[in-house]
Amino acid sequence: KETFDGHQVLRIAPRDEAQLALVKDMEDMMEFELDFWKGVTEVATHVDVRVPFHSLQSTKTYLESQDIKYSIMIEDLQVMLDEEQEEMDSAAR
Amino acid sequence: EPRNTDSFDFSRYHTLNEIYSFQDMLVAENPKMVSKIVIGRSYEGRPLNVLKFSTGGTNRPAIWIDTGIHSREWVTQASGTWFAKKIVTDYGSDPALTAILDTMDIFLEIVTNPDGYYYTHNTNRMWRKTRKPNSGSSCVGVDPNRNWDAGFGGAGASSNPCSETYHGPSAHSESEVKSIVDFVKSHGNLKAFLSIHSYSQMLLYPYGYTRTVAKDQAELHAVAEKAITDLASLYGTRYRYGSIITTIYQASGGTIDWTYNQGIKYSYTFELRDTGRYGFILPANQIIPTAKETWLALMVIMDHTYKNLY
Repeated sequence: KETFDGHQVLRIAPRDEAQLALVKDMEDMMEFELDFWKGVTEVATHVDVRVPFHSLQSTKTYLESQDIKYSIMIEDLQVMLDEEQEEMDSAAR
Repeated sequence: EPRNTDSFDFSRYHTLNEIYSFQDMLVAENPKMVSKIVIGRSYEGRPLNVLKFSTGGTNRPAIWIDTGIHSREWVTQASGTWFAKKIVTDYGSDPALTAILDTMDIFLEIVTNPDGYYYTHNTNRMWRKTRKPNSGSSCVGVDPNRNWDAGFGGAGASSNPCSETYHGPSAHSESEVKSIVDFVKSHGNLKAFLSIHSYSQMLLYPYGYTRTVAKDQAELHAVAEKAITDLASLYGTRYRYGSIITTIYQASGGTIDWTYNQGIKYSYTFELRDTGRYGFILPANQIIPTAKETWLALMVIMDHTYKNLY
């Protein structure tokens, strides 16, 4: 089973069109292996992106260097998935 | 395992086999109203089950609802299961639904991408696409919401098989899509088509592949407004609504663009709630609230369709 240890989901809040474009550029950064849960739409709408552990530092550095605000929506995805699985197993029992 | 659909636990997520069993139980319990149609097979050979809710007649005008075309959006399959039970329990007691079903049929495909759903349970919880290998690539699967013959291959879809929005080698290349296409064409009397996704709290209508305004936009917009108003009446969940391209972004090869171009006027796609947070891993205690509020919006669209048959 594929695991997601250390993957984080970041909630990004671009504040203007320029920042929105910079976030849009992230979609083309293939080496980051980002998984956009909620894609880039408009300034008023946040973007959610799953970031693998190996690109966390680079992604955050990129956002911070562009002064783009973000928060951590999920600290460690695998922990959430383990909880979800445990809940399913427990309910099934 | 639950022995009947009354003891089925709608407040938790279920495996593919559990949902298949649920469907069979619902049919067995309601033989006069519910039947199961297998419209095709997935790439890995799983049945593409559609529940037909009908009170009689032949080739009646009908409403289509699908959930789970993106496999990791678990709250949609879970909501679809709840909808199925809701239809049989409300028929005869809810005047609006009863009137609809006395005139129209409802088709509900709960697990539209069963290979993907199985894969999310057993290998990769974050899987979204189909599971068909791509020739010449090590990456697997096609985005089944970019695989329809509506602006296929245009902007808003990827030609990279490794992308989550890969459109596939050709329109309707995925059996999960082609089976619906064949069903829609052979039925010929679908009046509404509601495709359900998660998560970003939106109710959308065509188009996604072009900025051309749908000829029924004014009506679609008004119905959407009423639908999200009713939805919000339960828990205050706020939805945005509008055409796909103006509300989110350009997306080619999408489901409801194709159905609308086939003449199904009331073509909508939902993005269910993220209230409760955690996106695709929405906590299970959010399933029933999500399903309940969504049902109110579905009823608005279904009722409008019934009262405005064309």
